[in-house]
Amino acid sequence: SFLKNHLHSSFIHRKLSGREKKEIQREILSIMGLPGRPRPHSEGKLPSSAPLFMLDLYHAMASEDEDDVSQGVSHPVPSSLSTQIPPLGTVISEADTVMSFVNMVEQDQDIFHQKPYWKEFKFDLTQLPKGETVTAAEFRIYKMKSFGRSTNKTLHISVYEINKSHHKRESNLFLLDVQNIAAKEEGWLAFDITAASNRWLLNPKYNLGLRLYIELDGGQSVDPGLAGLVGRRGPRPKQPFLVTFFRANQPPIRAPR
Amino acid sequence: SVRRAMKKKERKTNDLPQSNIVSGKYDHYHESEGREMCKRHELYVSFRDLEWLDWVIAPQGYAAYYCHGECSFPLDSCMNATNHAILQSLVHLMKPEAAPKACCAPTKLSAISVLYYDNSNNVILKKYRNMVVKSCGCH
Repeated sequence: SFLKNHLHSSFIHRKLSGREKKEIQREILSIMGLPGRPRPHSEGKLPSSAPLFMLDLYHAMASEDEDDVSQGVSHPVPSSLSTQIPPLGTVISEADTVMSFVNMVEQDQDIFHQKPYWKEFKFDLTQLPKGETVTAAEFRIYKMKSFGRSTNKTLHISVYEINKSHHKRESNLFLLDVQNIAAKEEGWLAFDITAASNRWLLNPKYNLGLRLYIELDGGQSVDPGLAGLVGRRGPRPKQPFLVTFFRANQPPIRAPR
Repeated sequence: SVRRAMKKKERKTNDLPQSNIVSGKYDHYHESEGREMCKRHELYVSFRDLEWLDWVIAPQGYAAYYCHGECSFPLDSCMNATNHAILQSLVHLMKPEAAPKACCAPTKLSAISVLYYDNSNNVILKKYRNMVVKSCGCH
């Protein structure tokens, strides 16, 4: 219909032959730096990572591509993307690649266990773009209104990097970010985990995941489920994910045809 | 005097989008000789036609512009020509064996962003800088 409306009457549009299609596919994959076409699992078999969030980012980037021909210019960030990390607008503008990762593992120490309660997440960061460095990384988790007695209180949500896990004693943790939020609030929470993702890039074997704790003002532990945090079993568009912004070290080199 | 006249014409026309540019006197001169002047051509690449919509989320396709045509003296009023291209065209006119014609190439490029799934269902948004030809000219 796009072509029929004569919006771009000069576009060449004809049925490609099998050989032509293969040649074009090969050419585009080579430009994209992919060895072959990816084969994602169909919906339902495996959780996919934040396509709606990424689509918002795509629209922000695409409008920037249209507006600015020569240099990257910071543009206002769409409201759905605005977070606690201040320079995200610049980060988006300067990013060559943005990746959102599926949460592979989710472990809970909830109300059925001893206090303190916590929630663990793990992301596989081995499939990273070559020759690019991380400029920012965020762990994003959706919070609904809290249940129970803590509804009028302030929650202190801390995210830690798991440095070393031990079989029978507590893991070694490194504090990454803290957010203070009213229990009745609802929306996406974004935690800055740039430091951890840089360490994981250098040494993937140290990627033991993230651990999240919630406390009240008096230090009392709160179960993440009761605090309204949505986990892996929540609705698909509200599942937690990791988003990482990369910048290319050098412009890609293309072999002449 | 030729250069001054061309500069004047360039200033008038360079800001216009490609599709709004009306052919000038010299364009007809070239067309009448059966030669195609240097300009931007459009070719739409559809990811749907390539059967890639199972992994490419956006866009559904893109206009893969390219530059094609001749840079013959006098260089046409509607194109961006470098001073060197003007000089080279003159030298080519006088001594065709000594200097080739100026080259029809992109003068402005912009980025394109592609959103797609990888094998692990992670979502990747990649920006390819200097990919889309915005305008063509003689270099």
